[in-house]
This record gives sequence, structure tokens and C-alpha cells, in this order.
Amino acid sequence: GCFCLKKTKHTPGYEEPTVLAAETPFTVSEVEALYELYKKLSNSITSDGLIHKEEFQLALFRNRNRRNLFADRIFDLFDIKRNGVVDFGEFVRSLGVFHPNAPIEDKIEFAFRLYDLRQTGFIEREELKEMVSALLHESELQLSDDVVEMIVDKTWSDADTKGDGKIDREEWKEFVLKYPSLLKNMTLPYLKDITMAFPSFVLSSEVEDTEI
Amino acid sequence: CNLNAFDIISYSSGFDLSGLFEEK
Repeated sequence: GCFCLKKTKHTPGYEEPTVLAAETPFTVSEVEALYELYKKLSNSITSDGLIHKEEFQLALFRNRNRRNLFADRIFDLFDIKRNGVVDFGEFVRSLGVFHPNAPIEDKIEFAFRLYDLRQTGFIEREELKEMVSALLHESELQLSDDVVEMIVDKTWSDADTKGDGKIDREEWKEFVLKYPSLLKNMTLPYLKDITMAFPSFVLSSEVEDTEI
Repeated sequence: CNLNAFDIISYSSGFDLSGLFEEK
């Protein structure tokens, strides 16, 4: 048979794996594996090769209409260019922060921006209360408002060391270094096995073509 | 009460990105 090699058509915002590997903790083959995952996610609802918020939520919850405060914020942080969609470069750079080998400073900064809901440059007490309440609302944990206030107060007095009613980056860094478990969600062990989960079919098919 | 408010937040499913890697 005759195999006609077509030039691979990439999604909008595609960047060379070598470039992305140089800027992130991923290897070139891991970036290629992430591209397989990216293509799947970005074509799950609309086939435009970009990840929309609904597609992100569908991937996280298997439900495109489920709203979640943190899924919204994480999507916004992935959307580095702030144009309402996540392209391949943004996807890889953002996931890079969650790699087990990413610098802890990057994880601390990402978490700070995540919790700084209103993007004022500080985590405010109101924001902390809002996050805890939103989470309790969606979970099966039933805690009274008094108990929530007590928990928030205790955390706040521990974190707001300057006592000015807001947590700045410096206080946040001190706080998470004191309680490193707070960063556990900032590391995704899956990212170390990404080439096993998403082998690059493109590369293997090219090898076969050469052999033929 | 030794619960840390940020620890409670980490229970949120929205903060768990592992869903991105699950087979759909």
C-alpha cells in the first residue's frame, strides 16, 4: 500500500515541545504525551483545539455545568493570557508548577494567587472564610458558622503574623513552610508517569513509516 | 480544634486536578 504523509496540523497556540521542555520541569517526550492529553481535553465539547472553561470542568468533574470556586480560579490561573481559553503552551507551563520536580517557590506562588480570590495581592480574611464556606457547602461536612469562624480565626492568627488583617506573600511563605501539608495539592504524582499514560502515537507511527 | 482552614480547602474536589488525567 501507499502511505501519504500529511503534514501534522497542530492546534492553535501549539509550541514546540523542545521549547516547552526547556522552560518547564517536563522532558520533551513528556510534553509530547501532554499534547495527546491536551488534544483530547480541548476537543471534548468544541473542536477548536483550545480548552474552554466548560471542557476543563468536564474533565475535572465529568460534568460541564458543575461550578466550583477553585476549578474557576485554577482555570483563570492557567489562562495566562486572560483571553478566556487555555492553549497548549499555557496548559504545559501551568501544569509544570504541579510537577513533583517544580521549584517549591513556584508552588507557593501559585497557591497564593489561587487563594487571593479578588486579586488584590493579599489573601484577606473574608476570602478565607468564603473558600471554607464554599467547600463545606459542596461537601458532606456539616459545620456550624460558629465552628467555621473559630477555625478561620485560629488559622488567621497563626498566618497574619504582622496583624494587619491580610496575608501578604511573605507571611504566606512563612506559613506554608511551617505547614508543608498545605502544598500537597500543588504536586500531581501523575505527571511523572505521563508518558506511560499518554504514549506519543505520532512518534511511534513515524518510526513505522520509516521502516516501511 | 486543630483544623487548619487551608487544610479544609485542600479537601475540595476542584483543587484536585487528577481528574484531568483520568480516562474519559
